[in-house]
Order: sequence, then structure tokens, then C-alpha cells
Amino acid sequence: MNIFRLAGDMTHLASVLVLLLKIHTIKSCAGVSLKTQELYAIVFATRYLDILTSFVSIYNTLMKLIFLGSSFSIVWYMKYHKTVRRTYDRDQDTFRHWFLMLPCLLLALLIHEKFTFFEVLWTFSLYLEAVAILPQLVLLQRTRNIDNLTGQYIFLLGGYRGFYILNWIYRYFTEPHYVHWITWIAGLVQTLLYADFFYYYFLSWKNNKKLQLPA
Amino acid sequence: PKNGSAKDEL
Repeated sequence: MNIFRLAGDMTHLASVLVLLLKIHTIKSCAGVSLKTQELYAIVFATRYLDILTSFVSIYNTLMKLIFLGSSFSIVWYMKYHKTVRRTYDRDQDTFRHWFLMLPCLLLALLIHEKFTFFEVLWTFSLYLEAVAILPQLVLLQRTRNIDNLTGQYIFLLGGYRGFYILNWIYRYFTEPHYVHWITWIAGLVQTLLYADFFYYYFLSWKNNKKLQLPA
Repeated sequence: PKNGSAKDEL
């Protein structure tokens, strides 16, 4: 494991902790897209199907369990917790899951490294992760009131993707046979989706003003 | 996973 990969995982972990902090302590999920959270739960469920059959390290297994557990518990809180669910922006969060999931599934069936059940679902999870943030970005654009924690959550998620790209570049030059076009292109698309958000995040940070997106 | 595999990432 290199430093970029570790930094990526830690930013990812931090993003999840920020979101859980908001939900647990403020008992609010205002501005958080349930659609995006449900898509992440599906992403982790399909990617970590090998959790019992393929062991890499205790670190990997532990992180997989954390990402699975946190994504499903966030979904549970937003849907069923008696206080948290009342703060959910139901009417604004109208993105259709199928609109993203179906093309990703078709693409995974067409473009993959191996045509096996696990490999196709693993590839599907890569494609879906790339676009899973879209409902969240649409919700931000609609509500336009972004509290600090929600802003930090999205910033950290974007940071995680940025570090993973550095990790791939590092591994490409240090490891033989490390060539994974599908992972790279999906990851690059995912990172680019954050570019616009990053631009406004830095602008607000530079001017020391509250983050606000243009209409 | 084999050396050079992407399956050891999260």
C-alpha cells in the first residue's frame, strides 16, 4: 500500500464519519441525497461480494465492513429513524435510480475484463460508483443551502477520488502488469464530476464565505 | 488477488 492509496482511504473514511456525525449528533440529514446513499449501498454490496472468499489483509476486510455497515446504516437512518427522516428533503431528491443503474448494468455486461458473475457485478459497481454522486449534486443545486458538514462530506469524497488517481499512477510505474483501463476511466469520470463543486468550494474558502452554488 | 490486480483496492 502506498501513501496515496492510504490518503484516499482515509479521506473516504473521514467523509463517511462526517456524514454519520451530522446524522447522529445533529439528527439531521437535510441536504443529503438518499438516492446517492442508496446507490453507494448497492455499490459496496456488489463490489464486496468477495469479502468472504478473497482475503487480502485485515485492513481491507475491516474497511470493507466499515463501508458496507456505514452505507446501509445511513440509508436506514434516513428512511426509518423517527427524527432524522423528517429532515430529509424528499420533494427535492427526485432523481431516478434506474436512470443510472440500468445503463451501468448494460455497460458492465458489454465492457468487462472477464465475463463471470462476480466480475460483471464488480465492474457494475465501478460504473455505478462513478455516477452515484449525481443525485447528491442535483439536490445541492436545487436546495442551494449547503451547511458546512454537507459541503465537507462532498469535498472529502472528491478528495478520496483524487488520491485514488495518484495511487493508480504510482502503481502503474512501480508494479508490473498493473493496467486497468476500466477502473481508471470510471474513476476519472467520477473525479471530473466533482470539478464544478470543487471550483465553488475553493472560491468560498478563498473568500471566506459560505458555500453557495449558482442558480 | 494476483500482483498487479485492482481487487486489493477498496
